[in-house]
This record gives sequence, C-alpha cells and structure tokens, in this order.
Amino acid sequence: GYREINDIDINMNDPLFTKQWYLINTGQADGTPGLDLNVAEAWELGYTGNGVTIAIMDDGIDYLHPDLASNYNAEASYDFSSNDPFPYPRYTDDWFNSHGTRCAGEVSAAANNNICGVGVAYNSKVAGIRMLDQPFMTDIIEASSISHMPQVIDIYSASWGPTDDGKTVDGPRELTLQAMADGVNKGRGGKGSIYVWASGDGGSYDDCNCDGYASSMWTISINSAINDGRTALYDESCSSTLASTFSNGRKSNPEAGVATTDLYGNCTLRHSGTSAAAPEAAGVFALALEANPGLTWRDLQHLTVLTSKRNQLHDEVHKWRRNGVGLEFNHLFGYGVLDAGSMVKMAKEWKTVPERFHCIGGSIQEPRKIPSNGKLILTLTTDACEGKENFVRYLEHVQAVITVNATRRGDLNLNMTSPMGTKSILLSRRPRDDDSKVGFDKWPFMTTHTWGEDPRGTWVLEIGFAGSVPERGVLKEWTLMLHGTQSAPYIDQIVRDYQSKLAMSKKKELEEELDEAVERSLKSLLSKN
Amino acid sequence: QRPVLTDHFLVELHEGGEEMANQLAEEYGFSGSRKLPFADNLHHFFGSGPPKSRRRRSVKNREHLEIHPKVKNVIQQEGFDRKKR
Repeated sequence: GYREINDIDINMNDPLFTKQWYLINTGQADGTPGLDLNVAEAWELGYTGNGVTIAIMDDGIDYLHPDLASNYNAEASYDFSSNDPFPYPRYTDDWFNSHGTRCAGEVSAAANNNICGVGVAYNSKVAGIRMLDQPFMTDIIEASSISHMPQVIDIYSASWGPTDDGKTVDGPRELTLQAMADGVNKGRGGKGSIYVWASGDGGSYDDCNCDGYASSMWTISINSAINDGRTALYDESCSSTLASTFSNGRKSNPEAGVATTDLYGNCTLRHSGTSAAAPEAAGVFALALEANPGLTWRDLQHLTVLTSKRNQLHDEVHKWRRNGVGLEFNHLFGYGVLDAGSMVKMAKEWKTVPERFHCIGGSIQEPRKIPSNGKLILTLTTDACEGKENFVRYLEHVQAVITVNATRRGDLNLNMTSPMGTKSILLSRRPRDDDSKVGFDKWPFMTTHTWGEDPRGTWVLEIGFAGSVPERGVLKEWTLMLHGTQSAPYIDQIVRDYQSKLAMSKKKELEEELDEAVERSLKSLLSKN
Repeated sequence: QRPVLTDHFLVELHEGGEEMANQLAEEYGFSGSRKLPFADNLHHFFGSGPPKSRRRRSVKNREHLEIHPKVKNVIQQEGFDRKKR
C-alpha cells in the first residue's frame, strides 16, 4: 500500500485535517506513513460521496453543527427514541450522547470550510436515526431503524451492539432479522441496503462471533487498527470480520485518536473504539457507491475482499494466512484495511456478481460428548448440492449452525477446516463466560475466511476446552450452511492491475473452469465409449 | 431473570392500514403508531403512559386492544441492553 506522500496534493483548510491520520498518514502522532484509507486517491479521481446517503443509527446527530448542517439529510432522518422527526441528541452533562455526532463527522463532515475536519465522503449526505437513547432497546425499535427509508438511505452504520462483557451471546431478534432480510433484498431498489457494523470492544476476552449483528452475513463487520498498524487493545477477533479501518489505540499521544465533529459545534481529537472504525468504512463504501451506484450489497463485500490491503497491519497473536484460493486474511483484521482508491477504481468497472445460492452442506444431529482433554473431531463430506439447482461452487459466507452445552461455555474452542485446508477459528476462549445452562442453541457461527473456495469435499469441525479446569460438554448439532455462486464471480471482471488480488483470483478461476471443462469432456467421452 | 417489559407494542391487524392503526392507538391511549415498512399488517404502538419499564404487563391496554375485532395480535415488547462501542 505504499505511495509517495508528497504525491498527494490534497489541500484542505480544515484545522483538524492534518490530524486525521486515517485519511492521510504522513507519520503524524507516532504513526506509520502510508498506513491510511487511501482516500486521497479516490478524492483525486473525483469521488467524494456525492448522491449517497449514510444513516448513523445511534444517539442522534447535532444537525445544527456547522460542519454537518450542510450535509444533513433531514428527510431521511428520524428519532425512534422520542418518536419525532428530529434526532437531536438529548442533553447530558457528561457528554454521553456525543457518539452519533462524532460518527457522523467521520463520514460527512464538510470540506474546506475551516471547521473541524473532513469526512471520508465529505460530499455525501448523513441521516440521523436516533434509536439508542431510551431506557431499553426493543426489537421493534431496532427493526424500525434498520428498515427506515431503505429507498433513500444507502448505507446504515452501527457503532453499538450487545454488551461486550465477554459472556453475552445475543443478536438481532425476530423483527430485526426480518427487517434486515427485507433491506438486503429490497433496499436501494433491490440492490440491497448496506449494513456496516463495528465488531466489538470486548478485547481479547470476547469473540465477535457471539454478536449476531457483527457475525451476520448481511452486515459488513469492521475491526480497527491503530495508527502504527497494531491492534487496538479493545479489538475483538472473530472469523466474521471482513475488513478493518482505523481508530484510537494504545498510544499516549493525544492526537492518535480520531478527529471529528463533536456536540454543540465542537470538534474532538478523541473519538475512539471500534465505534470510530465503522463510520470510516461507511464513508469508503459511499465513495464506491458514487463510483458505481449499481453495486449490490454482495458486490460491495466482494470489492472489500479484493481491495483490502494487508499494508502494515500487525497482529501479534494471529498470523496472516492465505485461504484455498490465495486470498490473504487475518483472524482479527479480516482481509486487511480498506483502500478507497483501489475500491473506487475497481467499482467503476465492476460487473455485478452472479446469483447467490444456499446449500445445506450436511448436518450431524446426534449428541456427541466433548472430552475434557483433547478434542471432539467431526467431519462432514459434501458435494455442495452439485447437480441440484442450488449448487454452490464459489463460496462467499459459510455458517456452522451449532447447538452445544458445556459446564463452562467460555472454555469452548471451535475450529472449522475447509476442504481446501483453510482453518477458521469459529469461537475462541472467553474466560469471563461462566454459562453452564444456555450454551449455544442453533447459533450460526459465520466465517468469511473461505471466500472464493470450492466447498466440495470434507469439512472438519474441532471442538474442545481451552480452560485450566476440566470441563464437560455435549455437541448436539452441527449443520454446515454454504452460501455462494455457481459461476465464477471474477472471471468476467476487468483487470487493470496484474499484481492485484483480482488478477490472481481471476487467473485461478480460469484455470479451475478449464480443468473442470476438460474433466467433463473426458467423462462424456469415456461414457460414450 | 424475568424480562423487562416496555411501553412499546407490536400490533398485528386483520385489515385496515395506518389510518385504522392510528385510530386504535388513539382510542386505547397510545401516543402514536407507525407501520413497519417491511411487513404487511404490523404496527408499532408506542407511549402507553409515562415512558418507563415495568415487570408486569400493561394489562389495561393490551387485553382491551387484543379483543378488538380489527386486531389479530398484540405483543408487548421486551426491553434488552445495547451498548455504544
């Protein structure tokens, strides 16, 4: 991801612009030069979010803020906490309700107005959906928010979720799931609403696969790196994270936080957490949607996989690995950090991916004891519904629907290995989770790590305990759900950069398609003879 | 522990759109209603009295509303936690 810094001649008069290292990282605040979202390249190509509306589902937006007012989309905004069309944050003397305003500034703060900083998509429109600020959340408020004006709002950004205490397992309820399904199928005139989710702030004690919003196939779950490429200490890792952007970190430097708008016309340098990462991603997706308004919710996930960069991200715990089709991923960062320049260039010429199919790859329903030492190892061999109308040949998302009970749920470790040899951590140890009753009941653990792979063959599930005290447990169900396309998604794409992941993937698809064609013709010749 | 019940209700009507829903909401003391865009006859009735959570169902609104001929189902919404990240 290196580029010459002085090649970038972006000049903004906004006072905080030079402190927005995640936009253009010149090494400020002890950061690493070049480690940023590469928005400069996208801006220079003319993409700034024109015509795209992003909704911030949170505690409201200070839409009177001079850096937000001009980009505020009042028509698309609503306040579900107070049931009126004015999602202005409720006053508190501890600044508690600044969250949504800070997120909004990251996406759509106006440029060159000499106020605060600049949004990633500084010509986009931002809508406020105030829905966090009531005594309790309800399914109907979440569903109403996620399904608010889906023909006007393109992207919904959420920087909240179930409690990140390392022992909660929770996710969208019935109405909200229905609303999300409706959004990805009918939103944006059928191209699908884009849901961007902050993966979680539970740190190494938590696992974002226990958060049903982050681990949904319909949301793009975003993790955060800090300005020198290391993980932030609050980062949760899980196999459903697709990519990363940036947020504050362990740095003592006060300017290593995220600079953005703040309540009542203020600015801040201290926006933080994975909360700050999601709106940055929403902004990058807005640039891509401006480059190609025809992108579907799945196109955007494919573009994320193909254009995210490892850059200089560094995870001390999980190694960077390549999956069965050569795509490099990391358990914490997903496919890498978003690269706005690459994404808009690829988006411009992108051909929508083929239809998506769903196949139950197999299921084991007999109860199996989990040993206190060692692992229970199960295998499922599948043809991925080959020969049937819902054959899945090129994977997108894979779900392992698991029902398991244990004397200490937090000590469970689940790993799944694909036929092409990619090992995904579905659940890592959560030392604070002492549940011994509820367990996981048909919980859909999702992995993005086998993206593009051929699912035919034997899948291996390993389940064991990772604690210090012997525990007992029973696995009652493992159902393998395969989601993907029948035809090669990249074979018709235009390749401009022969070093790119797209070039590599397209070449691989051509080779595999050729092999399979030869195999089929040999078979038919043999059968004739 | 027992679920926390809120003053938000999911109301399913046999027929009649938003107008009917608004009329019923007013009749039964709710401060408003809103149709759920992703479903046919589902409506959000809110504000049945001072916004507070309670452990007991709001018997008055719920039972009376439930027996109205136009109403198919009434579900008082459970409250749960969501945290800013």
